[in-house]
Amino acid sequence: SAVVSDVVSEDDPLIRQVVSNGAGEDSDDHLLNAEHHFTLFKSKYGKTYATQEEHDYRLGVFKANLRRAKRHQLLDPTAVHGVTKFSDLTPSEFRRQFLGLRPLKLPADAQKAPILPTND
Amino acid sequence: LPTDFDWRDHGAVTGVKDQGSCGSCWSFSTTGALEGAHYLSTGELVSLSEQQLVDCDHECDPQEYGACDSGCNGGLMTTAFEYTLKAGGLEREDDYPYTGNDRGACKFDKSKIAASVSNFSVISVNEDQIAANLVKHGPLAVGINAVFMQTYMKGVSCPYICGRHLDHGVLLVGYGSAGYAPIRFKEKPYWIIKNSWGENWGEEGYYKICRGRNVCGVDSMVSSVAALQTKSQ
Repeated sequence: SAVVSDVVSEDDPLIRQVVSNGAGEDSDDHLLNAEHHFTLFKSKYGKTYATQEEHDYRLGVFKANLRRAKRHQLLDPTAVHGVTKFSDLTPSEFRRQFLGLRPLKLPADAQKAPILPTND
Repeated sequence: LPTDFDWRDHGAVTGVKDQGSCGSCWSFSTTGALEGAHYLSTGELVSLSEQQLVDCDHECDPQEYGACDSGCNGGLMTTAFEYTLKAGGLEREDDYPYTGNDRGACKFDKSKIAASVSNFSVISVNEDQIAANLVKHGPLAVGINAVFMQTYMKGVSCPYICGRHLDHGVLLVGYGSAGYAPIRFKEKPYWIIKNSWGENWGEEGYYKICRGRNVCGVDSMVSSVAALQTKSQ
C-alpha cells in the first residue's frame, strides 16, 4: 500500500510524491535489530528499569517507536527521525511528561502587536 | 528584513535548559522570551527562573473558567507574562533554581527581581510579521504541535501532514533562508526553535522547522514581550 501526498504547496504544484506507509517489506528487518538498538539506547541515555517486566514492556514500546520513527521519516524526509531520549515512552506518556501547553483561547482584550513594515 | 537571522549570534539567548519530566515547557518559553527582551533593553543576558513560574504563577484566563497556569500540569506563555507583569518580575535562575517538580511552595523574593515585563502582545498569523517582530523585539514565545518532535534527531522538519493542535511551548530565536532542498534542489526557508529538553535532544537542543505554511501550527500562537530597562541586581 502507499500513501500519496501533495508534497509541495502552491509554489510548486506539479510534483507529487508517492511513499510507502512503512508497514511493508523491510519492517521485519528493522525490528530484528531492535534489541541491539535498545541496548545502545539504554547505555547512551543511562536508562535502567526496576523489574524484568518493566524492561520487557519498555522494549515493546521502543519497538513501536522505531516503527513510528520510520513513519515520521517517510512523512518528513528533510529531517532525520530515529532513536531519541524519548524512545521508551508511549505517545501519551510523552505528552503527559514533556509537553504542557494549555489550549489558547485568545482573550478579546489581548493586545495585538502593531503591524511592522517588512519592505527592505 | 535580513534573509537570515539568529539571535544566538547576537548574544540574546541563554544555554539550552532541560525541563525534565514536568509539563513546564510554557515556563521555559516565557523565560526565554523575557531573557531576550531584557538583553535588548539592558545589554545584559540573564538566565531567569522557570521555577518561580512553576511554583508561583497560577494566573487564569479570565475568559475560560479553570484555565490556569499550573506548574507541571501545563500553562500558557501569555498568562505567564501577565503573572510576571503583576508580580513585578522574575528572579535569576541562580536565585530560584529549577527543581523539575511543582510540589514546593512559592518562594518568590521581590527584592531579587532580575527582569521585569513592561508590555506583551500577540502577533498575527503572518510569517513576515513574525519575522519582523523577531528581529525588532527579540526571541518570541511560540506554541507548536510536537508530534514529530518525539522522534526528531536533526535537519529541517517539514512534514507533509502535521496537526495544528498546539501542545508545546518553545522559543523562536531565528530563521534561515536556505536550509533544505525537498525536491528539485530548491532551497526552502526555515525557523530556528530553542527547545527545553536538554542539549542531548535534536540539534544540540534546537529544532528547525520549515517556514511558509504554518507547519505544525508554529505560526498560530506567537507572542512578544518587552522588558523594563532595569539592570538586575
